[in-house]
Amino acid sequence: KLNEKKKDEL
Amino acid sequence: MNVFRLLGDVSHLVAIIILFLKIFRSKSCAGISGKSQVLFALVFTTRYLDLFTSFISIYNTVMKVVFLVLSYATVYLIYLRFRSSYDSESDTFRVEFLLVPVAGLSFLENYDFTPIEILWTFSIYLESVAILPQLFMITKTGEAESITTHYLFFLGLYRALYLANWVWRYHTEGFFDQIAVVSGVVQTIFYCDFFYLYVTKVLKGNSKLTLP
Repeated sequence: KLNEKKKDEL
Repeated sequence: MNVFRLLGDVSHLVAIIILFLKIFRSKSCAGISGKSQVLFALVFTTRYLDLFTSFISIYNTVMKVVFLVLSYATVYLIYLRFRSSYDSESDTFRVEFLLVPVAGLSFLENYDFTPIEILWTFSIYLESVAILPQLFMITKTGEAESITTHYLFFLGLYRALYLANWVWRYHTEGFFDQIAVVSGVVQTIFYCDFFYLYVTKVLKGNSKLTLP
């Protein structure tokens, strides 16, 4: 599972 | 931000503007699948729920608002303003065959079982198939105006550029978003036969794309 990433993509 | 993602976002914006202007200026949505446009509005709605809760950058916020406004405005033009030109007999793709599997998969395969994350995952999976009603309509009518093919070209190009962006980000910052990458590959593959027709037919100067 991916770590909590900031969704900076559109 | 890298050049691939920036070009991808620009390509996406160009596609959405091309479509909106085509309908608005020709006062007709002939040959356009209203179902695909509804699906795209749903993609943006479920993906940009964090519009008011998390601020990334001015660019991010502005683009999200522009995509939301233009996609809903396009749906409005198709189903309300110019509905007499909407070709519902040709726009017959059963979207429930897309929505049900996509919704089911977003509950099964996601990064976090929370409403906002499941809705984001839903939007990613839905975007990869949202163009199918439009592609299906073109195969059904056997033709597409060249402006519509330019719309599809830039729309397909945008996610292909995002694939390059993910390769770049993986090598430069170790960033890897498996759900987005797999969906992006599937999404881009759906455009491949169109890209072939676009390059071999439309760019040769044909006034419109007619399928063999």
